[in-house]
Amino acid sequence: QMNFTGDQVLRILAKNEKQLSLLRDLEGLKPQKVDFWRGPARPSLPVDMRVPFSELKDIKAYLESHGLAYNVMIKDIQVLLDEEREAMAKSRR
Amino acid sequence: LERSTSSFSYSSYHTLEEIYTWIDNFVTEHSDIVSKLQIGHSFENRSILVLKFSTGGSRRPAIWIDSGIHSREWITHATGIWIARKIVSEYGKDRVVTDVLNAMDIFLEIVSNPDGFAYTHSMNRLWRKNKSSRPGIFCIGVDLNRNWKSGFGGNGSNNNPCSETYHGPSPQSEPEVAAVVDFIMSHGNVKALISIHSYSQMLMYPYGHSLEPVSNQEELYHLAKDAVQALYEVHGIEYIYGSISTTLYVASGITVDWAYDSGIKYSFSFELRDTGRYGFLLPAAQIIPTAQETWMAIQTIMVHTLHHPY
Repeated sequence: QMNFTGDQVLRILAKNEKQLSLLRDLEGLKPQKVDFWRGPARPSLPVDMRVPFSELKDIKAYLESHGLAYNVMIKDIQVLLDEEREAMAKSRR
Repeated sequence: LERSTSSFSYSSYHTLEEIYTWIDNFVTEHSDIVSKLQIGHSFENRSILVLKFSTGGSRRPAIWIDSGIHSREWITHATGIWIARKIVSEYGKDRVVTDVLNAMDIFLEIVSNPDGFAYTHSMNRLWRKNKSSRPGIFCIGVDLNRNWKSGFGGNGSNNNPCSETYHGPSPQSEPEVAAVVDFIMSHGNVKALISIHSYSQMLMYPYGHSLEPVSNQEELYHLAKDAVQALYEVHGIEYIYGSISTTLYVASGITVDWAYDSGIKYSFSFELRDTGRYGFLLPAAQIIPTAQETWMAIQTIMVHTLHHPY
């Protein structure tokens, strides 16, 4: 099983189309690093992006340097995955 | 392996093996109204199974429901399983379900992407695509919701095999998509198609590949509005609704566009809840409430289809 310890999901609220395209650029800048759970669609919709722990610093710096407001939607993915796995095991028992 | 569905937990997530065992038990226990069809094999040669709910007749008008085309969206498979049980438990009691099943068949494909789903349990919980591989291509998997013929390869899909929205080498190149296309086209009388995804709390209809409104846009808009209202009344979860390209983003090669272009006027795509903070990792405690609210929306669409034959 892949481990997602420290990976976070950031929820980003792009103010306009320009900021959305900055987010789309990320997929090219960091190929196979950022995983859009909710892709950049329109300014009225949030963008949710899973970021590996190793890329967090870079990505947050990129967002802040471009004035992209974000919050941490999931602080550590692996914690939720462990809870999910435990719930499945418990149910099976 | 479980010997009956009575000990199956509908409020938990399950592995592919558990779901396939449940399907066998479920069909055995409700053989008067449910049968299991194998419509093909996945890339890694797993069976692609469809539940058929029928009270008789032949080639009746039908409703197609699928879940799990994106494997990490576990809430969709769980919702599909719950809906299957709801249909058999309500037939003969609930007027809507009884009326629908006395006139139409329902086909339910709970695991549309079995290889990807198995992979989310074995290796990568956040895997989205199928598991196809081709000589000379470094990355694995095609986004099955970009591999349909309608608008194939257009905006909102990616030609890069490493992308999460890679559309594949050609339309219906993926066995998981080709199996459904062949089944629906050979059936020839499917009147509604509902494809269940997660997340972001939306109910959408074609088109995704273009901003051009479909011919019965007005009807679909009001039907989506009614369905979303029925969903909201269960647990107060708010959805937005509209055509895919104007509500979410342009996406090409998607299931509901292909269905609509194949003559299925009532084609919808659900993006189920995450209640704003769990994304694909919705806790199992939310399976039942999610399924309950989704069922009310699906019933709304089924009734409309029943009352508006074409």
